[in-house]
Formats: sequence, C-alpha cells, structure tokens
Amino acid sequence: LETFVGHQVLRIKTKNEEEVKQLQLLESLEHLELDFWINPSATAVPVDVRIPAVSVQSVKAFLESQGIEYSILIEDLQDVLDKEKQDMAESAQ
Amino acid sequence: RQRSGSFDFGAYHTLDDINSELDHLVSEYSFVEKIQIGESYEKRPLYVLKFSTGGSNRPAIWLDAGIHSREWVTQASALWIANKIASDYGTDASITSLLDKMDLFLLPVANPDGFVYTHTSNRMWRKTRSKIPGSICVGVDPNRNWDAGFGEAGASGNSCSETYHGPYPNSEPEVKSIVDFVKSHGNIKAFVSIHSYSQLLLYPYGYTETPVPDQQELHEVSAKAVAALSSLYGTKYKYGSIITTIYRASGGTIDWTYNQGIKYSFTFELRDTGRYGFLLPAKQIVPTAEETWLALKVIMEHTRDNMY
Repeated sequence: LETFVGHQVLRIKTKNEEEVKQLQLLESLEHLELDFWINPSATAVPVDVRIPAVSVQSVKAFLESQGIEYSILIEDLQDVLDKEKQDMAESAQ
Repeated sequence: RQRSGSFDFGAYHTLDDINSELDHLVSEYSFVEKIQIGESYEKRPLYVLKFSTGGSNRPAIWLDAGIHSREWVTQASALWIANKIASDYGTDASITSLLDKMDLFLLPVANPDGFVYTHTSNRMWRKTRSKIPGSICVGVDPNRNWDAGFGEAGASGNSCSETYHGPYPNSEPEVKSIVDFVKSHGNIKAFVSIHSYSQLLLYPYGYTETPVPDQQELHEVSAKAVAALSSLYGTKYKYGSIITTIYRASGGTIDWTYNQGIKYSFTFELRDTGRYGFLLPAKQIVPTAEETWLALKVIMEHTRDNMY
C-alpha cells in the first residue's frame, strides 16, 4: 500500500484572475507531482492540492513569493489514512 | 451506529463486503433485485440494485456513486440510501408512492477496479485501471469519457493526468456499460450521479456555457433540494450549472444523459469542504447520507410529479 508520509493538502484562496493563472501554471509542472483535489478555475472557488513531501517546501515558497494566500487542510496525509484504517479495523471486529 | 444485520452503515467497507450487503438487501426485500449491467476493465461485475414493485419498463430513476474511486463517502452513502429506500417502502408515503409508479436503479460502486485499488495499493486513486497503449500511466477519468463535448477544453489529453479523457468516448467499459443500459432501457427520467467533496448540486452543462433549455426548472428544483438538504444539519451547498458553479469539464456524465433526453440530470458533490477532503471520517457517513437523501427525495418527487 502506497504511503503518503509528509504529504500535505493545502487550501489556496485566490484573489484575482492573475493568481488563478499562476496556479494553472503550477498545475502544469509535472515534476512536482501535484494532485489537485479541486482544480484552479475561478476566484470564487478555493483550490485544494495534495503535495508530496518532497515538493511541499517548493510549492509553499512559490505561493509565498506570489503573495497567494493558503492554509493547511491536512498536515500529514498518512496520519489521516492511519486513523481511517484503524477505524475500519475496529468496525470489522 | 446504524446497522442492517451485521452491516455497519457508519463504516467504510471493502468491495466484497459491499457486494455481500447487496445480496443481503435482495434477500430481505422482495422488490429489490441485483442485476449485472456489465463488467469493469479488470472483469469485476457492475452490480445495480433494481427497486421495482411491478409493471414493465416503467419510467425510472437512476442513481450511481463512486465513479471516482477515492470518494469513499459516495459508495458508503449509496448503501445507506439503498437500505433507506428498501426499508421505507410501505411505511413512508413518498417512497411508497414513488415506487408504485416508477422503478429505481442504484449503482453503488461505478468504478470497482479503482475502488479495490484504493483499498489495496493507493488510497488516492481516482481513475479507472485501464492500460493505455504506449503510455506508462494507467487509467482514464470516467467522468471525462462520455460522448458530450468529448476531448474539448475541460479534460486532459495527457494519459498521466487525473482528468485524462481516454482514447475515445466510452472507451472505459464502466462507462460503456451504463451508456448501453440507459439506451436499452429507454425510459429513464432522472439520472443522479454522486461525487464528493465540495458540497454542490449541479446540473448540465459542463462542456459549454450555453444554458440548457430546462435551466430555469433545474435551477428551481436544485434550490428546493438544497434547502431540504441544509434543513437537517445546516450543511451549506451551492447549486447551478457545472461550468458556472465550479469549472469547465468536458465529457461528463450528466451532460451526456441530458443530451439523451433525460431532463432531470444532476450530480452531487457531497461533504466535506475545509477539513478532510476525500478522507471524510466514517462517523460522518450516516449524517452525509441522511442529508443527501432529503435532497434526493425532492428530485425524485419532482420527477414523479412532472412526468414528461
């Protein structure tokens, strides 16, 4: 089972079309291996993105350099998955 | 926690457990039947529960869940809803009246290969598991693979993308099976596809900004359905057409169903927004299903009372 230790999910709120375009640019950078849970489209819709541990610092640095507002939705994805697995095991018992 | 026999609706389950529960529902209720409408790329059966109290080729309502495999709350909610429909017939006036006039079809796991993969290999898997000739990447986004604006903006031609539209419309057997079923049935009046997680109730279109001819009616039904949903726990939903409410998406399920003449075509994006994304805790399954049920009832009652 693939693990997601250190993966973070960020919620990004854009203020204008320019910031949406910056996120669409980010989306196109395949080497970052970003998983957009909600894709960048319009300023009214927040963007949620799962970031592998190795890319977290780069993405945050990019967002901060562009002045794009974000918050951490999930601090460590694996912690949440472990809890989910534990809940399933308890239910099965 | 809510149970039916040994099945816990407030927990996530494997595909085998889900299929066993479908059999259990069939054994408990004489008007519930399990039918196979096709099989997935990896040859898993696509099981639909048919709720029918008689008649031949009655007008019908279709519900499906889990076309994006990692959206676990959708498959789980579908099972709660299946049990609710079965157990409410004969006691709830609305459901009794509905099933006395119409059939109901429910596909709880529309992407079984992806679902099994989320349990065994990668919890974050969204697509099908079909192999793409010439690509190192696997899978197609089954909600971009329908023949409605297929391949246009709002889907990706990159086979490694999460929104890859596939080589051609209906290339995915999971999609083709539903397409064939809908066409051969010919009397489906409402089609609801259940996704998660951004709390939306959407109607066509996603591939074009041109409003559907029935926009006003669909908007009014959405407003009523969302009001019913929110009345239970205060969950806030937005509603509108796909393209105006969230983003351009081509090759989507309900755009195709609407173009087939199924006026009441909707898609839900269930909870949650702001905390867990696709990893909604199991304790929220039943509340999510309960509130969704209230909105579904509005859509189904409207369909029943406005036959076309």
